[in-house]
Formats: sequence, structure tokens, C-alpha cells
Amino acid sequence: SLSNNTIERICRIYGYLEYLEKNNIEYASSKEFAGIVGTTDYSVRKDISSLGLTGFSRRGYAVKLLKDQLGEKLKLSRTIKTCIVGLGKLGTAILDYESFRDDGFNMVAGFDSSINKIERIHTPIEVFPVGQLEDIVKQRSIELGIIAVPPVAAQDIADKLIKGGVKGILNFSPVRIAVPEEIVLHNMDFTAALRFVAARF
Amino acid sequence: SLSNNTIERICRIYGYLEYLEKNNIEYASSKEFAGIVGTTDYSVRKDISSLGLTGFSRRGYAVKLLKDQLGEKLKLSRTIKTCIVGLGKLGTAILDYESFRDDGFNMVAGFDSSINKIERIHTPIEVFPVGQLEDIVKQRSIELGIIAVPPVAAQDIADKLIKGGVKGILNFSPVRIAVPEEIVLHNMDFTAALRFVAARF
Ligand SMILES: NC(=O)c1ccc[n+]([C@@H]2O[C@H](COP(=O)([O-])OP(=O)(O)OC[C@H]3O[C@@H](n4cnc5c(N)ncnc54)[C@H](O)[C@@H]3O)[C@@H](O)[C@H]2O)c1
Ligand SMILES: NC(=O)c1ccc[n+]([C@@H]2O[C@H](COP(=O)([O-])OP(=O)(O)OC[C@H]3O[C@@H](n4cnc5c(N)ncnc54)[C@H](O)[C@@H]3O)[C@@H](O)[C@H]2O)c1
Repeated sequence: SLSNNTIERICRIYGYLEYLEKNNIEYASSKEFAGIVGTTDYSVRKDISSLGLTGFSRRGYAVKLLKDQLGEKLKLSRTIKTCIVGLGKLGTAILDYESFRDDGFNMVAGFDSSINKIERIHTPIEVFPVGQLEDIVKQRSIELGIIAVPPVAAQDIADKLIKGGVKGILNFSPVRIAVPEEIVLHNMDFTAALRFVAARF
Repeated sequence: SLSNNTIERICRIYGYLEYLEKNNIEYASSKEFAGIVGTTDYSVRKDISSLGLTGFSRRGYAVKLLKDQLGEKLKLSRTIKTCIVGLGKLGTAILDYESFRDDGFNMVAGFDSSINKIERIHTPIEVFPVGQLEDIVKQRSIELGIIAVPPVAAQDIADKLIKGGVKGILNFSPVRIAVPEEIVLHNMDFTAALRFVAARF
């Protein structure tokens, strides 16, 4: 099946196709996609054909068609039930971010260890004490957990999310988390991103 | 010179070496690095030797030595003056994030278009109305700008940061920004990261 690097590129191309569709652009070239994901023309065409897709004409790829095909192949067009653990500075920013819903990620619950925070927070999303994490994840069939707790609590929260039944985790805390083989884990590393910019000055 | 993909991998290996050093681990293998950045053993050794570094013994790479060498080659060990534009939900979370300073990124100023927000915000970092962005970036020789404004304002803010003299931009807004060739731009795309997790369920 597909390598992680191919899947990551396809997800970014999918986002770019969404942008083109919103701006009523009908065709796009593999050269444009290559610019977005930082690879070559050839490698983009290989990625797309590795999904068994063609649809390439002299004018380039038909934007709407390719987007729908990629969405189907990678199951990107369905809605994913998501929760966030840790309602501090970063967690509340993510909790209130309305674009996630448009992108297919339905934030169904938030959790925090501080009862005081749970009571004071103003959000339309239901929030719970972290003690109820496993039960709520199970009851609501939450598939994806976002971790925004301090580093010292991250592994424990990952274990609880997995026990509750999530399939994947997006981790914002700067520690390595150990998860079983079948759980999909991705780390959002702000510092690595800043370094990636500064190293190229 | 190095490809962007190689630089990105090295930045993540550098972060991992920092973690190992903090935990008093003296040696690490290229296999471990390959696991962290999602490539092969061979490709990691190629990345490291492409910087002209050796230091590989039977026990693996010496952690402290390799970290210092990578830090020097990619100039990761110097302090970079940084600012953030947009002090809303995400911007204030980033403004207050103390770890950036330990990682070498010194947040020297914050900016927002809302005077009300500038007056009410509690932070040890100096904040200014966005009208002063170009002057402050110039006066304080700010090298890296972080964009956390609504999508509609992102391009304008990028232009102002560049006029002020930044060398690079980390963009959190979900729009494509156009920058001149010599400016280093990196987009932090939360939605692409969520999709990268969900596509692998
Ligand atoms: N603020 C940023 O810009 C930023 C950037 C990158 C990474 N991070 C990382 O994201 C995480 C959150 O950062 P923050 O700035 O929002 O911190 P914060 O201290 O503002 O928020 C942490 C929240 O987690 C809660 N919490 C603590 N232990 C918990 C537990 N066991 N279970 C559930 N909730 C718990 C706290 O009550 C608090 O509300 C940290 O790991 C941080 O390193 C933050
Ligand atoms: N909140 C999240 O978790 C999240 C996640 C991913 C991406 N983003 C993106 O990050 C950006 C900020 O998101 P947010 O949730 O913090 O939004 P927000 O509305 O809470 O904050 C935006 C801030 O920018 C300021 N602003 C508006 N126009 C400006 C201008 N021209 N110059 C300077 N400041 C200006 C506003 O006064 C406000 O304080 C958006 O582009 C959003 O799409 C947010």
C-alpha cells in the first residue's frame, strides 16, 4: 500500500485542490502540485497514478474530479469524530477553531484535569473532567484524539485515549509518545518548524 | 547545498538529539533517527554524511557531538529574534509559550490590529498596534515573523513583515501566501496534519 510520505503529499494536494475549487479554477498541473509539496513533477504524477487514477489531459488535471477521487481513495471526505484533551492556551484555541468542522473534523468533546477550567470555559462544545475521558470516547465512538496537555501528562493521556478506542492521535506536546502499532500517531512540532525556517536563512 | 527535505529531517533529528541529551543518553543509532523522521537507515546516514560529518562508531553516533555538529552546520544553536502578528486565540497561545526561548527563538514583539486587545493583554512581551509592524521589525532586526491573523489579512501582513526585513515566515493562516524567492516560508497546516492521521485509519 502507500508510503507515509506519499499519503502526506496527497493530503496536502487535496487541501490545495479544495482551495482551487473554492476559487473556481478548473484545471491544475502536476508542476503546481510539485511546488506545493516540495517534490518533482514526475513524483507527483507517480503518487497520483499509484492510487490508480488517471484523468490527466493536455490542460492538466480536472480539479473537481481529482479532488473527489483523492477524497474517496483516502477516505478524506467523511466526517471524523474528534476530541481535544487539555483546555489551556493552545487547547482552547483549537477547541474554538470552526474551520475544522468544514474540513470534516467534528469536535465532539473537550477534557481537562482542572474542574475550575471546565466550569468557567465558554464554548458550544461539551467539556468534561479528564476522569471521564475513556467512557466518553467509547460512548461517542471518537476516532481521533488531540493532545494539548503539559509534557508530563502526555503519555498517560495517550494511553487513556487508546483504551477508549481512538484510532489516531495528533500530539502537540513536545514529548515522544509510545503507542501500539495499529494506532496512527502524528506529532505537531512547532519548534522543528521554526528551525526548518531558520536553518534556511 | 542541501535539499529542503534533508534540512527538514536534520531539524527533527536535532530535536531528538536534544531530547536524548536531556535524558543522559550517550549514543544513538541511525535506525532510531530513521524511525523518528520516517525514512530508512541508509537515507539518514546519507543525510548526515552530506553535511561532511562522520562520528559513527560501532556504538552508534555520539549524541552530544552530533548535536553540536548539526547545530553548527545548520546554525541551529544561535538565538533568532522572532515576532508574532495576530494576538487572538492561537496568537496568544504562541506568544506565551516559554519553550520557544529555550529552543533559541526569542519572541521580541507581538502585534494586533485591535487597540483594545493590545491594551487588555497580559504578557511580559511588548505588544504594538500593527501599524508599527514595519518600524519595529527594522529597529529590532527581527528575522522571523509568525502569522496568526485571519486568512483575509495574511498576505498583507506577510508583505509588511518582508518590507520590515524578516528573512523567514511561519504561517498559521490557511491561505497561500506569495513571497519573493529569497524569503523562507513554511506553512503550519493543522488540517493537513489531521487528514494525514485520518487517511491512515
Ligand atoms: N502554547 C503554544 O503555543 C504551544 C506550542 C507548541 C506546543 N505546545 C504544547 O502544547 C501543550 C499545551 O500547551 P499550553 O500552552 O496550552 O499549556 P497550558 O498550561 O496553557 O494548558 C495545559 C492544560 O492541560 C491541562 N492539564 C494538565 N494536566 C492534565 C491532565 N493530566 N489531563 C487533562 N488535562 C490536563 C491543564 O489544566 C491546562 O488547562 C504543551 O505540551 C505544550 O508544550 C504549546
Ligand atoms: N485557532 C486555531 O486553533 C487555529 C488552528 C489553525 C490555524 N489557525 C489560523 O490561525 C489564524 C488565527 O486564528 P485564531 O483562531 O487565533 O483567530 P482569532 O480571530 O482568534 O485571532 C485573530 C487575531 O488577529 C487580529 N487581526 C485581524 N486582522 C489583523 C491585521 N490586519 N493585522 C494584525 N492583526 C490582525 C485580530 O484582532 C485577532 O486578535 C487564522 O488564520 C486561523 O485560520 C487557527
